[in-house]
Amino acid sequence: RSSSAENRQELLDELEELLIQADVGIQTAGIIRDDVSAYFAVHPGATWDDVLGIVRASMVRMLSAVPPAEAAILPPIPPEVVLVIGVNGGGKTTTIGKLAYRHVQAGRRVLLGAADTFRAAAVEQLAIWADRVGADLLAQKSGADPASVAFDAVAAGRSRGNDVVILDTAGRLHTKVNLMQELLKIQRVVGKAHEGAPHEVLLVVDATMGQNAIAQARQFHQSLGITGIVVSKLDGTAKGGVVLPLARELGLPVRWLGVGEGLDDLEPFEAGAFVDALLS
Amino acid sequence: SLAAKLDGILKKLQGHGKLDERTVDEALRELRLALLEADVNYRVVKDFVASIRPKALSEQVLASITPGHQVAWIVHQEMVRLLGGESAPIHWSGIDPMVIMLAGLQGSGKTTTAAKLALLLKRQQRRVLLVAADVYRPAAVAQLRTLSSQIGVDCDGGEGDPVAICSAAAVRARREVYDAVVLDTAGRLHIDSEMMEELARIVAAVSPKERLLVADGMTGQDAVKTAQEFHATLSLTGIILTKLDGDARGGAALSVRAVTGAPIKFVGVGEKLQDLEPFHPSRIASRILG
Ligand SMILES: Nc1nc2c(ncn2[C@@H]2O[C@H](COP(=O)(O)OP(=O)(O)OP(=O)(O)O)[C@@H](O)[C@H]2O)c(=O)[nH]1
Ligand SMILES: Nc1nc2c(ncn2[C@@H]2O[C@H](COP(=O)(O)OP(=O)(O)OP(=O)(O)O)[C@@H](O)[C@H]2O)c(=O)[nH]1
Ligand SMILES: [Mg+2]
Ligand SMILES: [Mg+2]
Repeated sequence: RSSSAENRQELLDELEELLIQADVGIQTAGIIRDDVSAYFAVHPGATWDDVLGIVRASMVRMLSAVPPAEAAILPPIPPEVVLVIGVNGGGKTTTIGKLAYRHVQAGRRVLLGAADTFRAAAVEQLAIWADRVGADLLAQKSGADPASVAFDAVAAGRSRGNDVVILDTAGRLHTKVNLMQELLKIQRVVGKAHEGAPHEVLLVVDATMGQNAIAQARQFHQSLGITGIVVSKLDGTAKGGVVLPLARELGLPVRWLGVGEGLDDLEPFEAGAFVDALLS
Repeated sequence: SLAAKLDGILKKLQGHGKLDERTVDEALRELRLALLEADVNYRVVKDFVASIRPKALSEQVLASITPGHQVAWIVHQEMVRLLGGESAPIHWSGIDPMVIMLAGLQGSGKTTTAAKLALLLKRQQRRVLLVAADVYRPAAVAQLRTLSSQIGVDCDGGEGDPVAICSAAAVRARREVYDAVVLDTAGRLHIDSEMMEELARIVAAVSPKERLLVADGMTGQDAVKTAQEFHATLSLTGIILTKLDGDARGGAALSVRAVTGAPIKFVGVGEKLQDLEPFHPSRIASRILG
């Protein structure tokens, strides 16, 4: 059906509801709404499908505007070191298991560093994943200094000739200054163990997160420099729309999508497919 | 602050003598933005703002020297009312052990909260049995066992069928005269019908007096869908919101309360086992309104 002014307003309202409910936030919804209004000015008879086409293009553009990470351009001297961070319960440890599985399937030798020395059974959890996917594990006694574990894991990765070292860290809220300091220390000592490390700093963002994910990402990025985002739990009903403001405001690229609890449930990020799922 | 923003908009009303609906609607738009930014669900915001509108168009607002503060006060009051009174968190009754069941999405904080609750009850001189009914997540049982030994509380469970684990624990609790049983279940998606069916079977087997949704306080718009589904399956008696020790506004509180009608009983405010507080509606209202 083609739109009258009233229909167009209804359409814009429906669009706004769809976008807000996908957690893209008010600013991003407003930008997309403006794109659609501009389109309406030229095509007053636009249908809902036409509008979705404009919305899709607008979102893909936002996500693709992010420059690729340096790590993707310059392959590091092995081992490649990946530091995985994020707030509590987002899916870091599980994501590491999945990433390790991918690397092992590709014939790489992977070492996991159990640098979450704080949370109950965190090391045991990672150990089970290492065993499941065929990766090595480096851990110390519970309560050990996380930076010391991270250092040892990277040093061991170097001497043992691992291709990849992935470091698990404890979940932490970005507002806890001492915990952010701890993370900085981990990053610093890892650089001492292997020049240029960590080559990747991945922030795991739970798809169910609301607008606070932006504050989280901003703080983590400011402190450490994030090279990529993993959006987890996209097999639920949450859309993870917060990655749009993360791309727009912080220039952060999404690298991977977690779509389940199994070792195979990790997909490389592709803007078109992501936006299609968001709009479905 | 919101009050100051609303003041700026509503100051235009003053000296006009009659209420300008358009100006009030402009103020309500500002309120709507604040609530969406705070992660309150889109539809819940719509209903909430609609309920505020007649109150905002009242004589009392018009007569006020600071109409914006007046509206902000009305909004705060209404939100506190919606979030529910500060009722006694856990209802004790009867001689059978009180069975408390925790359920929710993956990673929301159930295992940690189970131990926090157990510590709270222990400090109230109750004998508590913690039950590790998550047989799926790697080292989930080890996690709860570690926490329970930290606080000196007995812990059952481990392998097998979660329903059987819970039943066995309930039997043991009755036989050995525990005051309370806290069931930690596996995180699950509300759209996973098999796993939701497992929850229903646990309820059928042990009739938990308290069926609590443990939800992440930083959740965005999706909070409504999750809460609705868990409520439909469990008929929730309460909600625990976790991870409110950060700077998330916590709009999920209003969303889950609005769609389930279940009272928010506790909030998690940290990773330590002491970090569980009773819910204070006024504090959360202030936080949501920024
Ligand atoms: N459905 C689903 N569940 C996931 C996904 N990723 C992780 N999970 C689950 O989320 C829960 C938390 O995952 P963890 O890997 O322990 O999260 P974490 O960030 O390491 O948690 P902390 O170390 O405690 O901060 C577990 O139950 C995982 O199985 C996903 O993509 N989909
Ligand atoms: N900062 C903070 N962290 C919390 C709070 N409650 C739980 N956590 C952390 O959140 C993470 C996940 O907690 P769990 O207890 O493992 O969550 P869960 O719901 O049992 O996870 P699954 O069993 O995988 O579904 C852990 O790192 C906890 O320490 C809280 O109130 N504040
Ligand atoms: Mg972890
Ligand atoms: Mg758990």
